[in-house]
Amino acid sequence: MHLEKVRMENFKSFGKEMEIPFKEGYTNITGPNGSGKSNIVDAILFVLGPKSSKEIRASRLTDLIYNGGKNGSPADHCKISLVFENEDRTIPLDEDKVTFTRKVQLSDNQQGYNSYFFVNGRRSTLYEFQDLLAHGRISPDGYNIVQQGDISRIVEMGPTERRRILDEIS
Amino acid sequence: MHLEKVRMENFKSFGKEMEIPFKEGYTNITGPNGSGKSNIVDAILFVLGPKSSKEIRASRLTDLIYNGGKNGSPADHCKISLVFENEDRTIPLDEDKVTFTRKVQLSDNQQGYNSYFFVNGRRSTLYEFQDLLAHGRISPDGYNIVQQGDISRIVEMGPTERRRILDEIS
Amino acid sequence: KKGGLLKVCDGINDNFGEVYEELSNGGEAHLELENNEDPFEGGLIIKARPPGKKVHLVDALSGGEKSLVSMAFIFSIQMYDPSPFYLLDEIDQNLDGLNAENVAEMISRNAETAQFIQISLRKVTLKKSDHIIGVTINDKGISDVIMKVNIGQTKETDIPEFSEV
Amino acid sequence: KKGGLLKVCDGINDNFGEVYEELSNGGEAHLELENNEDPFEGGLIIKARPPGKKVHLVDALSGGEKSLVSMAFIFSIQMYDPSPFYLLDEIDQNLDGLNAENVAEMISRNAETAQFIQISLRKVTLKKSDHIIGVTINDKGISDVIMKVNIGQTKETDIPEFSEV
Ligand SMILES: Nc1ncnc2c1ncn2[C@@H]1O[C@H](COP(=O)(O)OP(=O)(O)OP(=O)(O)O)[C@@H](O)[C@H]1O
Ligand SMILES: Nc1ncnc2c1ncn2[C@@H]1O[C@H](COP(=O)(O)OP(=O)(O)OP(=O)(O)O)[C@@H](O)[C@H]1O
Ligand SMILES: [Mg+2]
Ligand SMILES: [Mg+2]
Repeated sequence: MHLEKVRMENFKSFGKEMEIPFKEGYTNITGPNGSGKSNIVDAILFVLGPKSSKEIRASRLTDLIYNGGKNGSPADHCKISLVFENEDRTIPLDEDKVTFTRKVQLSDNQQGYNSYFFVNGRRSTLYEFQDLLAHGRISPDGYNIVQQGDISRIVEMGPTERRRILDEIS
Repeated sequence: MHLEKVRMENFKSFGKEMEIPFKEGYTNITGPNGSGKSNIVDAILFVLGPKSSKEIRASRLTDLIYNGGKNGSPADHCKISLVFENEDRTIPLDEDKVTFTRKVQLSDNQQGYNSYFFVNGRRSTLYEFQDLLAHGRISPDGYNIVQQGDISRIVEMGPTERRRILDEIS
Repeated sequence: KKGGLLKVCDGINDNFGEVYEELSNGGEAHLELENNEDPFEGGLIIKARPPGKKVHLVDALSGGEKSLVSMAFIFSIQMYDPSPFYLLDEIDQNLDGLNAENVAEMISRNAETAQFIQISLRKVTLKKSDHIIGVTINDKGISDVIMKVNIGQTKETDIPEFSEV
Repeated sequence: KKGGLLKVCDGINDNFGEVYEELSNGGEAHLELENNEDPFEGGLIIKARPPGKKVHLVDALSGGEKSLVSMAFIFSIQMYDPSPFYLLDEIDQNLDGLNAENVAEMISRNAETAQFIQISLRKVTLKKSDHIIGVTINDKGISDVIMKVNIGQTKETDIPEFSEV
């Protein structure tokens, strides 16, 4: 199992529809400051559903929608799809590819937006996402995703928080 | 006025007597990880007297004394001197050079050490240090000393803390 | 439950010492539970000794030394309980040229059994990867990507010009 | 007292916009007091807009963009109220090659009126300095220094081999 593609639409600085293919092995992402590298990590965490929106550097989910940049007009929704290759059936669905899609659409309801989850095109929930991904040992709070500036966190966190990493594994 | 020399004796990884000359203009310090670069910054802050010892990465002042490394024997004191060129008399002393020296000596008294301050060789106090240095706009809490990992702190600190930087200047 | 945690801790501890020794060229490191009798009452302590130095609590280490200890901890968990993919954002910021190269070398080896996606500005790191994705942004604030696959051992000229000079 | 703070804020604000525009190649930035009537009741807000983007509160900027804003703030205070020396420890960690070079270029200019001591692992930065101090540590854990003065515009070969590869 591996991450095969990330499809982005109006997510942060990715103000158009685009697809980033990922291969197995060792991939490096590089580019100038502010070009959007960490936004790709935020896009992946957005789908995996972190506990708090602080982790994707946004005070409200609607801050994730492309704001139009200097002269353009802001979008009304953002959508991210993660496509996993699943030939080894690590994710308990009988499919060679599993696509997790999350969409946030601006709305004039009280909270200001609607949030939708899809698995291979059919409606789903955050719980189903996390349940399916847990089989693949993929969790938004796992030690396998290290955000920018976080590398020394493992050493700087307190002993109890550090032990909790091991609790999760056992 | 500028910093002319730093003399170190048994301070952290600088386990011998040595002197580092500094010139005017632009100096860069480089070297491998763990070689002692940030320890030089800590040595300068040690003399300028930061508000808390946390800022020089030591839980107690005695942690600053050379610990002997892998096979050596630990020292019983550490001493740092900062030599400032003072031809323009920015520091209100009638001397071309002003040397600030701070020494911590292990002792079997209750706190476990004694701390000594000297200005040009005569006994002094931390208050006299800070008073003399304030004339040169040198303060341990000034924005002109940026410790490792601190660069984004100015942006990440709250608005009130940030305003306090301006309060100090006015 | 207690048995499970002790087993995990021992398993990871074996790898941790080995990985740190390799990354630091000869240092020693190990994990210790604060309370062996009742591990859930205490936390997990990391002790590390870079080559030539005394054993330290990790707080006294330098920026780069701390990053190496963190990396060793992550890799030792991976060896014990692998995850299908890893996402590492500028973990080599604190590292000098030599350590950055060592870490990239180890990731390149681990990438034979799991997918590693790393964000880096350092040439030493980009040289070791199998594929490079370049991200740019235009004057309207819209990001775009350029992809180079199967670069093998990159020649100096192949690395996109916006990387570290 | 209130008058003093307002005067300082205005003075620094003029420099801040100029310095940030130069460091970011065309961005805009300014300082705002939360409470103009009674500045001590509120804080100081920084607004910055990298070229091609909408104005942001600085929290939404990238790691490298935040470092540039912080540097611009420090330099603008220096222009308003100079200090005799500056000590900057690895401020270029987050910066890509181009930004690191711009910052080093600006420091090299400011170093004509004040003493700048910077710690860096980046070749682009070391190349701009007047003097280089190399720090090493032996296998007994004792640090030592090597000094190179008046290097002028350094040739590639002059830079100590332990720097960034
Ligand atoms: N909703 C949004 N619409 C448009 N742009 C956005 C939005 N949210 C964030 N951005 C932009 O994304 C940029 C940050 O991108 P990101 O953090 O991915 O940069 P990076 O490539 O990781 O840079 P660095 O190398 O400095 O870490 C910011 O400049 C910000 O203006
Ligand atoms: N009292 C002490 N006696 C001996 N060594 C010490 C003492 N205190 C700290 N050290 C050592 O100093 C080293 C840290 O040095 P420092 O933080 O200056 O490194 P650095 O050159 O800044 O590295 P980096 O590039 O990773 O930031 C640690 O490895 C630590 O072992
Ligand atoms: Mg980033
Ligand atoms: Mg350091």
